[in-house]
Amino acid sequence: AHPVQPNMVRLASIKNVLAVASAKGGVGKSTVAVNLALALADEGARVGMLDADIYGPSQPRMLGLSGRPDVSDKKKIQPLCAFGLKVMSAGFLVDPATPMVWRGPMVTQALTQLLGDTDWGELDYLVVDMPPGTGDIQLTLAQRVPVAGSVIVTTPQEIAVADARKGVAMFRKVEVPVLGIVENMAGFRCAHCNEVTEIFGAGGGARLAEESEVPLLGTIPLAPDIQSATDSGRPSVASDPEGSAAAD
Amino acid sequence: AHPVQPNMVRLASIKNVLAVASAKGGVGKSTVAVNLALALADEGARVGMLDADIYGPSQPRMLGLSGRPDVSDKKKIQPLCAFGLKVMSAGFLVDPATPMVWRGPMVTQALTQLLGDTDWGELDYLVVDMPPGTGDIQLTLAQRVPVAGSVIVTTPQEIAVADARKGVAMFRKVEVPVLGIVENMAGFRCAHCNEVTEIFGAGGGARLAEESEVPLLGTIPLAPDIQSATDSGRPSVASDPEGSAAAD
Ligand SMILES: Nc1ncnc2c1ncn2[C@@H]1O[C@H](COP(=O)(O)OP(=O)(O)O)[C@@H](O)[C@H]1O
Ligand SMILES: Nc1ncnc2c1ncn2[C@@H]1O[C@H](COP(=O)(O)OP(=O)(O)O)[C@@H](O)[C@H]1O
Ligand SMILES: [Zn+2]
Repeated sequence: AHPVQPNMVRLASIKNVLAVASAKGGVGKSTVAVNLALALADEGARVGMLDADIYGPSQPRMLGLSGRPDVSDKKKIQPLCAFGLKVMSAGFLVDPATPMVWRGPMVTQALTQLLGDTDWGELDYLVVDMPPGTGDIQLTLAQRVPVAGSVIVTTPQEIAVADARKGVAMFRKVEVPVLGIVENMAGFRCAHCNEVTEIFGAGGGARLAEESEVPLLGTIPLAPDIQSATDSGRPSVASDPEGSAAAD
Repeated sequence: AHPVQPNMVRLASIKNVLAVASAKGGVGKSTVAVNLALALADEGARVGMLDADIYGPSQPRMLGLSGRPDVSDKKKIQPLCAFGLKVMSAGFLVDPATPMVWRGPMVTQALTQLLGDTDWGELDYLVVDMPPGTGDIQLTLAQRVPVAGSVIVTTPQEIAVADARKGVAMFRKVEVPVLGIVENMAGFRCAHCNEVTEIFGAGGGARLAEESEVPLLGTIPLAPDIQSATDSGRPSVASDPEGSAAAD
């Protein structure tokens, strides 16, 4: 094992940390992160999920979890469990209607505590659901934790691809491997007439994958079922090659 | 006029600063901001647009603008102009593929410069297109500039409404009035059979407006034309009551 750098958070019991990211918001990072985590757990891996979006945590709702985590006498926070995942989120620590109006240093501290103080136990994978942007959270994760790889999510349109491209460049700058691209909200198939409309355009994910020289791990359609499943805490494991492809 | 607080950026020549925000990413803040700015300009107002999303600036593409702004000998940055708007964005100052991997203090400094060093001239409105979250950019804007009001954008689903609710609470915490809610990506009308599908659910915007005791300024459908117009730099002014409603 590498000698841990002085700033690194000791995560000795976690084999691989996977970041699911995109510099763009609302492209489906949380949705892809939860699907990836469930797909890995379905294959028998021990999986944790860290919701690193301190300002807008979505994982509690997506996994149907609520309630305050217990804190052991050694100051370790016990993760909540759902669908075979160990889950930690800033969403468990505050009232959902309360905004975290914090500047960078506070957010950095919150992330470091969620990472280092949670009693994760032995994990094969810790999936980290990243916030949008290329700022404090992204830097802190890359500088404090040995991240095995990142999955970049985009929707097909150029506005989103332009930001996802920055996400790829950022991970490369901080020496975190990019495992591949997931294109989300691709085509919409109308339930009434079965015709497909590409509301957000097409091909952006494939273009970014090719230009970045990484695989396109999968494409997920725009589908009302996906939205209703995630909003109601019954995440569907997309029977999607993305899960197994990313795990390799 | 109020005595300007010590930290306030002097914007003597700007009558009203309007923030278009949501704590959630990808809900259409940039799209609504550009439509609002164009609607105000169409009514004869002198309007500026500040793209405050330092990590993922979208306004250059949405307004079809590129190129480096001139800097006058008094160190004032000249805004670029399109469709009658004076526009400033971090996107004009760096190569579009380069990520701004900055922590909070750098981002705060960048925003303060874009606000204070740009030669806006006389404006009736400065529309500020906000990034997602409730962090450094939001706090800096509210603490440094007298913001006349904010417009909160959400999509219909609860995951987005939960974050937009935090955006409303944040502005109230920093004493910026909330002018109203805009619901975006409401229903999708299939071009093949004319049936409407509510891909992201329905009613979230109205619920948030009622609970926050502010008006629902408008509802925008999910439409491929909107996406292709914004992605190609030909923003359509949604012939939407939102423009005139928000101006009041
Ligand atoms: N493929 C999809 N089809 C329909 N709705 C989706 C899809 N992917 C995500 N969503 C919905 O879009 C919203 C944004 O997704 P989310 O995963 O929160 O994005 P991010 O984490 O990038 O902000 C959520 O309400 C989610 O349910
Ligand atoms: N009503 C709409 N119908 C179709 N596409 C839309 C609509 N509103 C926004 N978009 C598209 O969705 C993407 C995200 O919108 P954007 O304004 O960038 O959101 P934000 O500023 O909140 O991140 C853009 O590509 C935009 O073109
Ligand atoms: Zn149809």
